[in-house]
This record gives sequence, structure tokens and C-alpha cells, in this order.
Amino acid sequence: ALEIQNVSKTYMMGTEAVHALQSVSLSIEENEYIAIMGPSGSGKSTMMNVLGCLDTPTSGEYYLEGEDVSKMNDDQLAEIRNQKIGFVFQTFNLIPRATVFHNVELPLVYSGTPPAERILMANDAIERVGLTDRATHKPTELSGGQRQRAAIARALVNKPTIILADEPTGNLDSVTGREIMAILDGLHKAGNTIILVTHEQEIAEHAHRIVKLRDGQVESDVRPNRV
Amino acid sequence: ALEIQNVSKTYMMGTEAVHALQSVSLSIEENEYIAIMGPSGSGKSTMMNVLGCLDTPTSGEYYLEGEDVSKMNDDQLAEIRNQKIGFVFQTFNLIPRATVFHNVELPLVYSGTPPAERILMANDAIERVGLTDRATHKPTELSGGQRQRAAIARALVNKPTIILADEPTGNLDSVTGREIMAILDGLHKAGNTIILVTHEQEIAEHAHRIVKLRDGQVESDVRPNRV
Ligand SMILES: Nc1ncnc2c1ncn2[C@@H]1O[C@H](COP(=O)(O)OP(=O)(O)OP(=O)(O)O)[C@@H](O)[C@H]1O
Ligand SMILES: Nc1ncnc2c1ncn2[C@@H]1O[C@H](COP(=O)(O)OP(=O)(O)OP(=O)(O)O)[C@@H](O)[C@H]1O
Ligand SMILES: [Mg+2]
Ligand SMILES: [Mg+2]
Repeated sequence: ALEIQNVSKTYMMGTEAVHALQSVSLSIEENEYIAIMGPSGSGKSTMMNVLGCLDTPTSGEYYLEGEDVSKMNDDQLAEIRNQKIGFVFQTFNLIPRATVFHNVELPLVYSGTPPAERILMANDAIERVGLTDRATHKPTELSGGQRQRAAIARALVNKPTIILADEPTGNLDSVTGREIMAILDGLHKAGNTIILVTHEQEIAEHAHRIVKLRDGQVESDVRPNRV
Repeated sequence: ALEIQNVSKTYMMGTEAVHALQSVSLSIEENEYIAIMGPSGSGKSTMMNVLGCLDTPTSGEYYLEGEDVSKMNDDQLAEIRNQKIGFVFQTFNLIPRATVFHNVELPLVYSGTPPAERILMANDAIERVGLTDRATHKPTELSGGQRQRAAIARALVNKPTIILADEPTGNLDSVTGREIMAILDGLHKAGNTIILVTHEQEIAEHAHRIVKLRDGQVESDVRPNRV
């Protein structure tokens, strides 16, 4: 479903080149459950941004469900980001002056969902991450973990089939982290594709395949034995 | 050294009151090594903000090295935040348009350190967190873990005796996380006071005392047995 071929991402800093990804290839099928791990700065978020159509490679190809992403127009890309893919950012990226509720309903506004339905779906997503009593707060009036959960609710509200979550439990206590992982596990059982970045081994063990990056390259790609 | 007595912090949201801290008391001596844990939203960052003189309680007292913080003037508070306390924020709070180097040297500018010395001290802090080859990048040109490490370098550059670190390893892979904990352990051995918020048990075990919060109150406060 997601096919990255020889993808490189290079940033030019004056005369210095930063090779965030170096000719990486990765093939992900529908309904896979993948954890991406690796040292700080190894290219995980960069790879997630390419997979999520948020960033274009410097070279190489990315085929999303058989289509070459670099050949898509802006409308196609916007629709993919809005409806097909749910993206949880490492730094949340919530709108600071809007409430949790409005942040979560925004993807539904973009997809043209009527107001009555938006309210139901947004409140459902907010309830699933345990933020019902914070729905009228703005991000600055939330704890770090509450912001993270608002970002998760927003990513799931349009019921995307591909979920990209960059450190979704990094700011959560163990109990809340397990609740979020239960949501992701349930989405996987329901047939969706789950790709998450984590640095915690117990979180990675929810996945069926672990891809490790190092210095912008794939160091290993294994399916651990399941009990 | 740090004495919180019956401190409450209440936010008014229209007619609803959010009790972030509810009459909390905590006594921390010099050279203690404390981990604060607890569920998302339980008041950890709020407590850190009070301890770091970044936020004033709604009621109760805070004595920092014997002095009532509420009676201090702005100059005294600025000096405490700049020189006595090093604060690593849960959301980093770096200046987005400035390089890592400038972000890290800023506390030295405020403390009146001469330029030549600033360069040495800032580069030393940057090297200790492994960011030497990212010193000219801006925060938007860094990975999540690199931003976290820049925030740590900035917190340590003025050599404060009290270090408050809110989830300092939340965005770091295990190896880099251990390097940061080695820095904090070393600072503790050197006589400084270390207070960190974490949701990870292995990180908390570096501390000599674990305080758990729940719903804005202290649920437990223990010194685990040391081997
Ligand atoms: N400015 C604010 N206005 C209203 N409520 C707030 C504000 N800041 C924080 N809160 C609330 O106070 C409570 C405590 O927040 P705090 O940030 O201290 O939690 P925390 O323990 O650090 O959580 P986390 O582990 O998620 O970072 C939360 O329920 C939060 O929603
Ligand atoms: N806009 C940019 N300009 C220059 N370099 C960049 C930019 N964005 C990222 N980088 C560099 O690319 C490399 C990969 O970054 P990336 O964010 O993908 O790492 P990561 O694996 O997600 O790290 P972390 O675990 O710390 O979040 C890093 O070394 C980073 O400094
Ligand atoms: Mg990252
Ligand atoms: Mg917090």
C-alpha cells in the first residue's frame, strides 16, 4: 500500500549537506502494524513526513496505493492528507488559539462533513482519548499529555485507513499510554494500517514488524516472533 | 532548600474551576534527587512551574532556600530563574528564529557573561548533549530529540545548582536518554539538586526519592531501597 523506493532527503545548510534519509527503500502492505525506531536524528520523522505526503523527497519515488505521489496535484494531496491518512505529529501542532473541540473537528470541516455530524464525531474522538472535560480548553490550558491526546483525537476523527503516529505516547504516563495503544491496536484489528515511531520497547512490541533506522538508512527490518 | 506549603493552583474557566494543585506540601533538601510521576494532567508541570518560580500559586507558600518567593521583587526572581535554577520545559520552548548556539548562550547573555567566555561555555554545554554538529541549525531544522537536547544544554549552561527537568528524555531513544541521565547523575554527584518529571520507571529509578501525584495532590512520597 505504501512503497518508498530509493528515497533520499537532503537539507542544504550553506555549503554543508544534511542527509536526513539516504536512499531508503521500504514496502508496507495494507493492514500492517509497524514500529519505526532508531537514534535521535536518524530520520524517523523525516520518513513519516514523506509517508504522510507532508514532505517531498530530494530523490526517489513514493507510491501510495499504487500511485506515484510526486505526480499528484494539490487537490489530490490535500484529500489524501485529510481523509486517507491520520497524522499524529511529534510536536502535536495544534492551533493555539482554538479549543480542543475545534482543533479536533477541523479535519471534518475540510472534508465537508455537516455540522451535526461533526459534533458527534469530534466528541466521540475526544471521548476515546479521555479529554471530554477538557474539550473547551485551548492547547495552552492543557497539560503536555492532554495536548498529545488532542493531537491523537484529531488524527483519528476522519476515520483514516492509514495512521502515522510519531511518538504518540512520549508525553503520557504508563496508564494513559496503554489506553492510547489499545485504541491503535483496535484500529489495526479493524483493518487499518498503523505506522508508529517510538523509542520505547514495550510500545514497539504492539507492532508486528520493527524497522530500525540509523543515520538516514534502514539498519534492520524484522518481524519478531509472536507468542 | 525548596519548601512548598499548602500550595494550591486553580484555573477559572468561566464558571468552572480547574484544581491543578490542591493544597500540596513538599519539602526538598539540597542535593536531593527526586522523580515526580503521576497520570497525565495530575499537576506535575504545574508543580514544576511553581518550584521554578515561573508561576505563582493561587494560595499557599513557597520558600526557596528559606526565602518566601511571593515576597521577592522582579529582579530577584529574574536572577533566580537565570542563575540558580535550570529549567528543561516539557515543550522545550526554544526561540524558533535563533540557532541552537544562540538559544544556549542566551542565559549567559542575561547573566552578563563576557562574549569569549560565553562561547566556551555554550559550546561546552552543546557538546555535552551531543549537538556540536547541529549548533548552527534553528529549532525547525532539528529532530524532536535534538530540540530536547538543545533545551537541556540551555538549562545547564549557567551551571545552576537546582535543575528542574520536565520529561527530559520523552523524545529520546534509549541510548541518547541514557547519555542525558548520565549528565544528570553527574550533576547530582557534584552536589546539585535534581528534580525531574518522568513517566518512565527506569528513568525514575535514577532518583533517590519518588513523589507520585494524582489529581493535584501527593499520592505517595517514597525513598526506594538502594542496592
Ligand atoms: N492555563 C490553564 N488553564 C486551565 N487549566 C489548565 C491550565 N494549565 C493546566 N491546566 C490543567 O491543570 C491540570 C494539570 O496540568 P499539568 O500540566 O500540571 O499536568 P501534568 O501532570 O504535567 O500532565 P502531563 O503528564 O500530561 O504533562 C490539567 O488537568 C490541565 O488541563
Ligand atoms: N529543516 C531541516 N534542515 C536541516 N536539517 C534538518 C531539518 N530537519 C531535520 N533535519 C536533520 O535531519 C535529521 C533527521 O531528522 P528527523 O527529525 O527525521 O530525526 P528523528 O529520527 O525523528 O529524530 P528524533 O528521534 O530526535 O525525533 C536530523 O539530524 C536533523 O537535524
Ligand atoms: Mg522525530
Ligand atoms: Mg506535564
